[in-house]
Amino acid sequence: HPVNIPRREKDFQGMLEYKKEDELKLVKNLILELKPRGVAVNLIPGLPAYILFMCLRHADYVNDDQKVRTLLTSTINSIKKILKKRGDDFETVSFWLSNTCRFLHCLKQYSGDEAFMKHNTSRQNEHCLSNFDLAEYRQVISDLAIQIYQQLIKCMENILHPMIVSGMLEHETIQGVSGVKPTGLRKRTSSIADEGTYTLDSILRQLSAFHSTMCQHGTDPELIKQVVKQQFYIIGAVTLNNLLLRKDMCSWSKGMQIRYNVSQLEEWLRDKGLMTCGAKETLEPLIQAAQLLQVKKKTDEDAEAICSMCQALTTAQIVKVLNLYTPVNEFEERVSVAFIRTIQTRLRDRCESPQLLMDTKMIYPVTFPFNPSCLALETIQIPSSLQLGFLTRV
Amino acid sequence: PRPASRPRVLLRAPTLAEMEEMNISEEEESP
Repeated sequence: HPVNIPRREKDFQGMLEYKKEDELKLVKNLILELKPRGVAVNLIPGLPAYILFMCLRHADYVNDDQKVRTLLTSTINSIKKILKKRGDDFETVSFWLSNTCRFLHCLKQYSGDEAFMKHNTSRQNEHCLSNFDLAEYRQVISDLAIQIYQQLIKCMENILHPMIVSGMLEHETIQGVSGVKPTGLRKRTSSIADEGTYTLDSILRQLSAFHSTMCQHGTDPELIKQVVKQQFYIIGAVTLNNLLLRKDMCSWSKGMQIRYNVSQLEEWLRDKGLMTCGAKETLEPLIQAAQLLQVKKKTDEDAEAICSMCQALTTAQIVKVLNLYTPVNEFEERVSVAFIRTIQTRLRDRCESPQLLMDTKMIYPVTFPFNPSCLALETIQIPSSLQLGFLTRV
Repeated sequence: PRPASRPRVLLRAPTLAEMEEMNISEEEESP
């Protein structure tokens, strides 16, 4: 009778053997038909990446360069295909960004290159690629990761954008401050947002949802920081641009509301441990515009204070806010033309863009700092839900 | 174990754009 002797984990080499004719089935089950909210929700973070890498290791081990090439090409093309099909689904894009990055880290960690082996165990060093140097393919995977990152940013911006003006500018949460309309009439106060109106809370909840999903997918912490920085940039830029075009947004009370909203965003960063990711700094133009709405705007001393305070605003932006500034009552005057001329004279030597609006299409360049894994490849087991029974653990 | 003296063979790779073009032409060729 055949005896089924279970192999001890120390006997496994951390590779997955597969037949060439099963390659299509591999990418189909592992990439094209894998649903992040389906079976993938229970997988260890990065499992698809580890599985693909272990298959690659075996193709390398048997010295089959063609097999290595076709596996890499199929992997890359399949990821691109699924992102083309479901590129507007944040979870799908986030899932494949984190797996592509993990795959890239594996290619480095097990490349045999000493620079990437510093944190390896001796067992991990034994699992380095045997025959092939895949440095050029690492570049391709890195380029793919950049494309996916940009797609993720666009996906998030499409979700966030409709919330920003409403949540950051229009919805008023500070009771009593905006009791008087710019026209002098008293407004009806309400602590409840009208149905369909986005509030600051809507924005914070959405940021938390994005953050939670990325964490669940095992996205590199350094990458999460870059994503959050980009999110805050778009929030600040869209808010400021709207303020620069609307007279009804340029009042003392609006400045107060904006400063409160920014403080809530900072609180969110603190809560997530993201105070050093650079996100707060991207709000500086908006913060300074809000301060500009609240400071005195009469004397030469006021002009000097404004010029030194508004380092993150262009002259065009400062002048626009001053021109749009609307007093909330009859005791306050509009900003005088002479005062605005004083500001312009003081700032005439600045070397800056004459641009009024911030560039809402700007995406900060992304980097993928090397993040080796402590996971031992020989311990990885494949759940049956992935339907990869044709792979053999070696 | 792999002998340390044996260098790995560099596998040349197409760029991402070239892979995309190859993929498109393969899809066009297949029925």
